[in-house]
Amino acid sequence: ALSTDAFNYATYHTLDEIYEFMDLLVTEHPQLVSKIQIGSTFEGRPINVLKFSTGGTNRPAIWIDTGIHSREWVTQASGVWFAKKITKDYGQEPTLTAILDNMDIFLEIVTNPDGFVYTHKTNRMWRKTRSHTEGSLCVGVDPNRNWDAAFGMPGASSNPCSETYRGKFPNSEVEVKSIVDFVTSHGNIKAFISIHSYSQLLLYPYGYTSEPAPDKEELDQLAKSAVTALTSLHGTKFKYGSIIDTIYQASGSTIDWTYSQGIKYSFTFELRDTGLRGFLLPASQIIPTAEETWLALLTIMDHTVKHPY
Amino acid sequence: NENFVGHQVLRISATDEAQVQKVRELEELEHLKLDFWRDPARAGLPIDVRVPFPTIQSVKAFLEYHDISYEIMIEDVQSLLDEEKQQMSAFQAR
Repeated sequence: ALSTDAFNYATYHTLDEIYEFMDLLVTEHPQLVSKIQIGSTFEGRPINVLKFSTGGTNRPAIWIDTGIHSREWVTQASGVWFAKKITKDYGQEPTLTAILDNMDIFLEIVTNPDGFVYTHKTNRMWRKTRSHTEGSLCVGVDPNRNWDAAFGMPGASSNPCSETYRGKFPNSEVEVKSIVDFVTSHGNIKAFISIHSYSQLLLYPYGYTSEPAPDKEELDQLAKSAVTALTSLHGTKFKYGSIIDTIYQASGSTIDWTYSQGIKYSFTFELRDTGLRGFLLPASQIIPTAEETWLALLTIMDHTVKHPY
Repeated sequence: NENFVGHQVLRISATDEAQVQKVRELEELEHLKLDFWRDPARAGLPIDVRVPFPTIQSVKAFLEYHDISYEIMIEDVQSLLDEEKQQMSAFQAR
């Protein structure tokens, strides 16, 4: 595409195409968007994050990531759509404009670039990173079990061949460590939203214990509002609740770590569908999925701006 | 490119904890090369699993033997992948 207006948001794209899209968006909106490289993957690819900012220094910020599990293609595709939506709506749509006038948004569209390239070139069903484990022929670590939150507890595997292999130690995956370093050095992230598919769920901490999170009531109310907004567009039904109560026990998960770092508004989405096509969601559903998810994101971001802590 | 011809995605409905446990036993059998899209968690929650063609009969037989109900969600994974690829190529060509 010669411009992000001409970019096709209704099809799946390769890593190169997405990275070109990001560069194009930065070129078109230099006052609003910049690209930050927060690290390099196991195979040496850049890990890029888009920063949307209207100024200020180290403003409170909202983090959104898509595609930490590489085969969940609708999430990276939605991430691309979100990026464009932010640039289109800033200055036009009052809620987003107010958010960006007070906070920055960081968007990591391809959170597991090596895995994503592997899904395009070799195995469409690949989920994990592509790192090597000494003493095993099996490749990759589940980057959503590799965080330093109840690492190694039930809800993750110690078997390198498992799809939920936790890795040798917390943050062993550079794709995880890069975010950890970024979040800790930034120090002012107020909401952290990690986007997966599929199952149509909006989840909050905890995943490793059935103890309720200290902010459970507020998180539950906010999740309810976000899901209501999401459903209002196309009627898509979402369930919400804590990870352990809603799906299963998971240790070392992203938002358990971010919540432990004091990021109160920590959420995980599981986008469309409920299993008819699973990870193989038809491309015709990319835009409706992104549109409805955006309404939920907006609800969470708006609440974050209006409830400083 | 890895081939998924004949791979099916089954939705398993375990009605009690004993059935969930049985499905977990399947998960442990690495030679079956099962890919759980939704892990066995608890009774009442659907379990989705991609089963490679060579093991599909044994997995179905195991489930039927233990009276665990299932339905086929995706008949042939490769045909969906072909569709996806075709669409991407068509857009690129355009």
